[in-house]
Amino acid sequence: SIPEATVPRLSRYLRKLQEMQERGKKTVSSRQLAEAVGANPAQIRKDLSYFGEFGTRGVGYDVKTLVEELRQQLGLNRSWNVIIIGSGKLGTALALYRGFEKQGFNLVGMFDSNPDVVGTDRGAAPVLSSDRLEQFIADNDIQIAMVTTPADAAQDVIDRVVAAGVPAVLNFAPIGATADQPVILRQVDLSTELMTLSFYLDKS
Amino acid sequence: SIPEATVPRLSRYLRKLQEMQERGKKTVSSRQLAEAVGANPAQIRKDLSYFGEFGTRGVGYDVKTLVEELRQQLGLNRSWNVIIIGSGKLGTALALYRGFEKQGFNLVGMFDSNPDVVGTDRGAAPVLSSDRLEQFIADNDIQIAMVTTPADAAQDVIDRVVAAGVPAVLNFAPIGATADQPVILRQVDLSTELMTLSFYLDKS
Ligand SMILES: NC(=O)c1ccc[n+]([C@@H]2O[C@H](COP(=O)([O-])OP(=O)(O)OC[C@H]3O[C@@H](n4cnc5c(N)ncnc54)[C@H](O)[C@@H]3O)[C@@H](O)[C@H]2O)c1
Ligand SMILES: NC(=O)c1ccc[n+]([C@@H]2O[C@H](COP(=O)([O-])OP(=O)(O)OC[C@H]3O[C@@H](n4cnc5c(N)ncnc54)[C@H](O)[C@@H]3O)[C@@H](O)[C@H]2O)c1
Repeated sequence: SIPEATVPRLSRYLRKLQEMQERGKKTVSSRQLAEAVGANPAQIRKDLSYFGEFGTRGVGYDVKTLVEELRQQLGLNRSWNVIIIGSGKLGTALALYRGFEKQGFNLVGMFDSNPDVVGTDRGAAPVLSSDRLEQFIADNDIQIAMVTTPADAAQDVIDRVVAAGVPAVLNFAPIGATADQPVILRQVDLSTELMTLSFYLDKS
Repeated sequence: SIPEATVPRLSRYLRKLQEMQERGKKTVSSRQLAEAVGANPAQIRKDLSYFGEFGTRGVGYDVKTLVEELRQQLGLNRSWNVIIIGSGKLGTALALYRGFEKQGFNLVGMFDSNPDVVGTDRGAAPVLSSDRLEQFIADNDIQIAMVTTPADAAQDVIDRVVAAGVPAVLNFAPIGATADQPVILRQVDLSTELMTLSFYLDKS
């Protein structure tokens, strides 16, 4: 099975390879790719080895083949339906961002518990009441829920979308969120990012 | 030296320990803390061992002592000055978020290159022109720059703030940003987060 740390690296390799492809580059060595992403060549060879044999010794990797393989592995050859729960500052910034659609992540609904927010347009269709969450999930094929509610509401929202059948959650609320297997749960914690900076600042 | 993956975990331990402290819990075992954060007890003992001997066999850790130690290690006993470059959707959401100030991260300035944005209030003092970036950094003691510009402007902005003496950068633009040692550079890549979800969705 594939180490958890490998997967985020694949999308960094893909981004650089797509940039090379746009510039007309046909082949790339693991050393060149390593320099472009700021990784080491052995790590790249190991990460890619989980998916098959791609490079030819002395020639390197075929850029087009590798782009197609990574897109396939990252599930980018299909589109995924996304909902956002919590249509405040962060939820709205995410809804208005056009970068996700380009990769096949389609925002199909936004929810909020505040009656003043419900019905407003925050980037997708009008915001729906979070009371309608279960019905909306039952009526639509939702794969990803982004949770941008306050911390005290987040675990309850996660439990609700998981119980309603959403298989993957990206949580932005600063809690140690949990969800039972096989739900795919990832946490973006911006406070932790800042604390990681201050950890190293403190030591330097 | 401390493994890079350990540092973000420390802030997760701290968050749970502070919650326990608020509930009046005096001691905690590595097993109880592991359950609370969704980690394993051996990982916790190993992570904490980099900073000294804290627990007593059979009794566990003293919650208050551990909270103070982790706050110290994470550099949270002082405040840090933060600037945001790129005052669009994401930059504004970050500026309006009050959670960072509570941990000692003070937003002291916002910048943008668009004349229509300059002078507006996006959460901190009025947005300044990015032409004034170097002068502002020279006049103030800035430790952290958050970069929320479009991808094609981000590396140039990072190079400018680093040359002006800012020691740490948190980049949100989806590029493989680089900065010379000893600059502390971390990347938040929301597209990578979604692609990591789709990787696992594709496999399930
Ligand atoms: N804004 C940021 O840059 C930022 C940074 C770090 C972390 N966060 C985290 O992201 C989350 C959102 O932050 P924000 O700044 O957008 O907050 P916000 O207050 O602007 O938005 C939260 C929204 O969630 C809604 N809400 C509350 N309970 C709900 C529920 N049960 N169901 C549905 N909607 C509900 C509120 O009505 C509000 O519109 C918070 O947990 C915050 O800690 C935000
Ligand atoms: N909004 C999101 O949720 C989201 C999600 C993922 C990634 N991102 C990334 O975050 C960054 C910001 O996204 P956004 O949605 O806020 O974009 P945005 O267009 O709303 O904001 C970008 C701001 O940067 C300013 N700018 C451009 N060049 C600049 C320069 N050289 N110096 C200073 N300011 C400059 C623009 O005038 C604009 O106000 C982008 O790189 C985007 O890819 C955003």
